Amino acid sequence: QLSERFQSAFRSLTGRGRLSEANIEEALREVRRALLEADVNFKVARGFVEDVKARAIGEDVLKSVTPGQQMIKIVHEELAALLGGRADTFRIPSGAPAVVMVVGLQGSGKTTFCAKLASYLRQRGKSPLLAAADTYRPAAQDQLATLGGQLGVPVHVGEAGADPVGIASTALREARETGLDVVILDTAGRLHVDEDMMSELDRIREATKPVEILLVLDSMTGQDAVNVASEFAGRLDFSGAVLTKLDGDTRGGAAVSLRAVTGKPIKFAGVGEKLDALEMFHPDRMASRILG
Amino acid sequence: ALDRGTGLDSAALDSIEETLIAADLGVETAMHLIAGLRERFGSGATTEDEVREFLALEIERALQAAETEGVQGEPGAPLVVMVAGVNGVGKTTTIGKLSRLHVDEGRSVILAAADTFRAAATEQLSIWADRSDAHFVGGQLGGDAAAVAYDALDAAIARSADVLIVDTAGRLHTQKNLMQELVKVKRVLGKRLPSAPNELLLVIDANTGQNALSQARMFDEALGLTGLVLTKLDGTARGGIVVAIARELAIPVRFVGTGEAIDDIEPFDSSEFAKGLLG
Ligand SMILES: Nc1nc2c(ncn2[C@@H]2O[C@H](COP(=O)(O)OP(=O)(O)OP(=O)(O)O)[C@@H](O)[C@H]2O)c(=O)[nH]1
Ligand SMILES: Nc1nc2c(ncn2[C@@H]2O[C@H](COP(=O)(O)OP(=O)(O)OP(=O)(O)O)[C@@H](O)[C@H]2O)c(=O)[nH]1
Ligand SMILES: [Mg+2]
Ligand SMILES: [Mg+2]
Repeated sequence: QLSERFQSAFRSLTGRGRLSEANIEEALREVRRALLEADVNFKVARGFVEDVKARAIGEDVLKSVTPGQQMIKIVHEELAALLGGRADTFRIPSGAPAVVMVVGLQGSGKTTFCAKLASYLRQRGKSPLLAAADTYRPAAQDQLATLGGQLGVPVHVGEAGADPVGIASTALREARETGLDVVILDTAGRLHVDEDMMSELDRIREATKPVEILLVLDSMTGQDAVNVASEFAGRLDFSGAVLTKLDGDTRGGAAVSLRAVTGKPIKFAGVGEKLDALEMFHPDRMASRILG
Repeated sequence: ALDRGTGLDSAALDSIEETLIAADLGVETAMHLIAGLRERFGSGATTEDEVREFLALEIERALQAAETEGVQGEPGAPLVVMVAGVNGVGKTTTIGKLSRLHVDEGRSVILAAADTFRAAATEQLSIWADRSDAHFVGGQLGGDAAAVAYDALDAAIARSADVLIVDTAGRLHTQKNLMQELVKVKRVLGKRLPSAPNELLLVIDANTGQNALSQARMFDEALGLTGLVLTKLDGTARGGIVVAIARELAIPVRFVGTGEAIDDIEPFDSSEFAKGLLG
C-alpha cells in the first residue's frame, strides 16, 4: 500500500528524527512506482510526480508532524483533480434528433455501451434510436439488434455491404421521420493508426454533426493509452470518454493518461456486461482505486 | 550519451528503464533487466547497440524458458483446444484464424460456440466456421455452456474430426462464479475424453497493461494454461506483459494476432518479438 511505503520513506534517514529532501525523493519514487504499476503512462507519471513534489515543498511537508499522511493527502487530491476537472453532465439538447457517435479500438465495449446509453437516456425521457454502423465485424449488426430488442429500443440496421456513412445518414433520417430524438451511432472498432478507418470517422462526423463523440476505452489499457487518446483527440476532437470493464481489478491508470494528454472529460464508467451496468464517472473513487 | 560509447550512468539506465516500461514489461521485469545490464556492463564504456543486443537476448531467453512442445491430440482422438480470456480480447476471431490454419493443413475442424451468454456470439463464430470451412456446433442463447462443449466433443468423436476448438464467453478473472463455469466446461470435456482439452489457451490483448499478469495468474490457477495468444499486435501497443507472465508463470506464447482478417495470425517468434519490444 502507498501509505505503508510512505511510512518507510519518511522514517528518518539520520535516525535522529530529522527529515530531509531525501525523504521526499524517496516518497516520490514510491508514488511513481505505484502509478506505473497502475498502468499510468511513464511520461504522465513523471509530470504528475513533479507537480506533487512542488506542492510537497510548497506546503512544507518536512515540517509536518505526520509527513506521510500529508503526502498521501496531496497525492490523492492532485490525482482526483487531474481525473475530474469539471464533471460535464451528459445532456442531450432537445429539438432535432441529436447524434451521439461512439468510437474506439476493437473490443473496448462500444456496442454494449451504446445499448447501455440507450437505456440510460430512455430512463431520462428520451426516445433513442440505435444505429448499427459497423459493417465489418461478423454479426455486429445482429449484436446491436439483439441488445436493442432486449431493451425494446428501435435499431436501425444497415443493408449488407452498405457504407457506414450511408447507414449513419439514413439512421438520422429515420429518427427525424419517426420522431425519435437521439441517434446512438455504434461504429466498428478500429486502430488509431489506420488512416482509412480514421478518415471514415471524419466522414461519419461530417455527415451527422454529432453533439457528442465518445471515445470508449478499455480500463485495462496499459502504456499505449496515451497514443490512442491523443490520436483520437487529434483526429476527432472527441467530447468525452467512457472507461469500460471497471468491474474488474485493473487499477485503471489509463484514465490518468487519457486526462493528462487530452484534457477531455471522462463521462461514464462501464461496470459490467448487463445493460444497466453504467455509472457516471467518479474522479475521487478512481483516484483511490489507482493508488491501490 | 549512450551512442558515444560512454558509461551506463543512472540517466542512461533510467532512459532504458522507461523504454521497457513503455512496452508494458512492468516495473518488476524492467528492474530485473536493468540489474542484469548493470551486472554485465558495470559503468564501463558501452554502445547503444550492445545494450539493445543484451536486452533482446535476455528477453528472448526469458520467453524461450517458458516454451513447450507443440500439442497433439491422442492417436485416434481429436485435438481439443479450449480458448478463454477476459471480454473483448479477440477469442472468437482467433478461433476463426486457428481454424483456417488447421484446415489449410488438411485437417477437419469443428468449432464449438460455448459462449451462450453474449448477444450474437454464436452467429459470430458461425460466420468464422463458414469462412474457414470448419463445421459448427452451437447452442441457445442463455443455454448451458458446458453442455454445448460436451455435445461438440461428442460430435467431433463421432465424425472423427481432427480438431475441436471450444469458444467460451469473455469473463473477468475476478468473477468467481464465471470462473467456476469455465472449470466446469474443462471438466466436462475431460469426462468425455480424458486427454481433453489438450491445449488451454488464454487470449491476451496487447493493449492490456499490468492487469494481464493478474488475468494469467487467475486463469492459470483455475484451469492450468498451456499457452497464450497475444492479439492486436498490429496496433501500437507492444505486449511486453507476456515477458512478465513467462517469468512468473512459465506460460508460453503460442501465436500472435496481427489484424482482423482470417490470415492475420502467426506462430510466436521470441527473437523477433524481443527485438520489437525495444522499438
Ligand atoms: N465485464 C465487463 N464487460 C464488458 C463491459 N463493457 C463491455 N463488456 C464486454 O466486453 C466485450 C466486448 O464488448 P463489445 O460491446 O462487443 O465491444 P466493441 O467495442 O463493440 O467491440 P468491436 O465492435 O469488435 O470493436 C463483450 O463481451 C461485452 O459484454 C463492462 O463494463 N464490463
Ligand atoms: N486489430 C486487431 N483486431 C483484432 C484482433 N483480434 C481480434 N480483433 C478484433 O477485436 C474485436 C473483438 O474480437 P472478438 O473475437 O469478438 O473478441 P472476444 O474475446 O471473443 O470477445 P467476447 O467474446 O465478447 O469476450 C473484434 O472487432 C475483432 O475483429 C487483432 O489481432 N488485431
Ligand atoms: Mg462493436
Ligand atoms: Mg467471443
